[in-house]
Amino acid sequence: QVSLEVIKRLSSYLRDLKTLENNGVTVVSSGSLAELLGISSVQFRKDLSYFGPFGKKGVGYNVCTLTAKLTELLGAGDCMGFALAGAGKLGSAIIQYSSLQRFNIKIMAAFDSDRRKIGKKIDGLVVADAKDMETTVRTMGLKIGVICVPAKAAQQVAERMASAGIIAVLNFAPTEIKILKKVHVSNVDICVEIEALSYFVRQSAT
Amino acid sequence: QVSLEVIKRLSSYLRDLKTLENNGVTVVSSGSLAELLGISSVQFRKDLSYFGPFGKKGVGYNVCTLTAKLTELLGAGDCMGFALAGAGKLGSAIIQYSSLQRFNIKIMAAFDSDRRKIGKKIDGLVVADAKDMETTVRTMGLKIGVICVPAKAAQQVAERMASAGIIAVLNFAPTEIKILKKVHVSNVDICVEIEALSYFVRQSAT
Ligand SMILES: NC(=O)c1ccc[n+]([C@@H]2O[C@H](COP(=O)([O-])OP(=O)(O)OC[C@H]3O[C@@H](n4cnc5c(N)ncnc54)[C@H](O)[C@@H]3O)[C@@H](O)[C@H]2O)c1
Ligand SMILES: NC(=O)c1ccc[n+]([C@@H]2O[C@H](COP(=O)([O-])OP(=O)(O)OC[C@H]3O[C@@H](n4cnc5c(N)ncnc54)[C@H](O)[C@@H]3O)[C@@H](O)[C@H]2O)c1
Repeated sequence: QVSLEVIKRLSSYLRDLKTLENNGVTVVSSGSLAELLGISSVQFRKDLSYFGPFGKKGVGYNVCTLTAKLTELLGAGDCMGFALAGAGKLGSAIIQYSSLQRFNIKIMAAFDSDRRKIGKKIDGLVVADAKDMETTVRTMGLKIGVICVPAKAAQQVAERMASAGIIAVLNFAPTEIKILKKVHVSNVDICVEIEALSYFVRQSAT
Repeated sequence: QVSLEVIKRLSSYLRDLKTLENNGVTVVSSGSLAELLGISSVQFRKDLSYFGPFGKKGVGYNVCTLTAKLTELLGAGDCMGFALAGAGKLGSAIIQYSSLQRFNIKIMAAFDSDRRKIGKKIDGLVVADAKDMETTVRTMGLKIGVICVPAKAAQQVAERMASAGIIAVLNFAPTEIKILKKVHVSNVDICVEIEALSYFVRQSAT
């Protein structure tokens, strides 16, 4: 059973591998690849081992092959749609950012409960009424939801998404979402990222 | 040499431990703690082992003690300030979010190059002119910078932050920042998070 953490790491390995490919690199040792990725080569080989034998000991990895295998593995070849609730500052930034389409995910619908935001067009996407979320999500068969509403609205929004068929949620609201076990909830907290950096700042000061 | 990944995990363990504490839990086994944290108990014990012997085999961990030790370890008792460049949609959302002060990090200054944003007040913080960033960062002795500017401006903003004394950067712009080895650069990409969820959606469909 692969953890979300491993998948996230593989996802960013893929992004770095594509950069190597674009720079014309054809073969890379696990040592230099690990250095590029900022992880130990042990960690890297362990992550890949979940999915099959990759690379040749002593020779390294063929960048093209590894990129193709990771793309297939992550299903990064097909595009997957998602719904977003809360077209506020964070939500709007995400809508615009995803339209850059650097990855194979695509925002298919965005919802808000604020009259002034419903009907607003952000990078070609029209913000819909939060009342229509279940119907739209079900009709489109969307399986991923992104929550960018205030903390007090998050729990209910998550439940409504789940009832409409969503099975994976990315939550930004600073609250714990309690939902059926079959729904994957991933929480993103920028403060955790900044706090992690503060640890290193203290270490370098000593 | 502890990796940023371990520190980030410890940071979110701390947040979950505080929740347990608030719910009156006093002792917890590594098994149930790991389940709560969504990781393997092997991973959990390994992460803690970097910093000392914690808990008693067979008994579990004293929540209060573990929380206190992690707080001390992460320096989560003191507050660390940071600067933010790019008070746009994402930047404004982050300024407001950090003012919730759920963690021991505090935004001390925000900068923008847009006339219409300079002087704007967001949750008590006045957006300053990007021209004054180096001087202000140096005067305040800030060590952490958050980059929320467009991709084409990110590299230069990072260099200016580094020249002003910043040694850890959290970058949101979709571009690789090339900087001196002594400056820690952490990249956050919401699309990587969503892509990771799409992997699980595919798995559950098969
Ligand atoms: N995790 C992080 O790192 C992080 C960073 C920044 C913000 N946040 C959080 O993200 C959320 C959004 O932040 P923001 O600054 O964009 O706030 P915002 O107020 O600008 O946006 C929230 C939007 O949600 C809408 N909304 C409220 N209830 C709704 C509902 N039931 N259905 C649909 N839409 C609804 C509002 O009308 C508004 O447009 C907040 O919970 C904030 O704390 C998290
Ligand atoms: N990593 C992610 O997951 C993620 C998610 C959303 C947005 N983004 C990225 O974050 C950045 C900000 O997104 P946004 O939607 O808030 O954009 P935005 O256009 O709303 O905000 C950008 C702000 O930066 C300011 N700016 C431009 N050049 C500057 C400079 N040299 N110094 C100081 N300020 C400057 C602009 O005036 C503007 O206010 C973009 O690069 C975007 O691609 C990343």
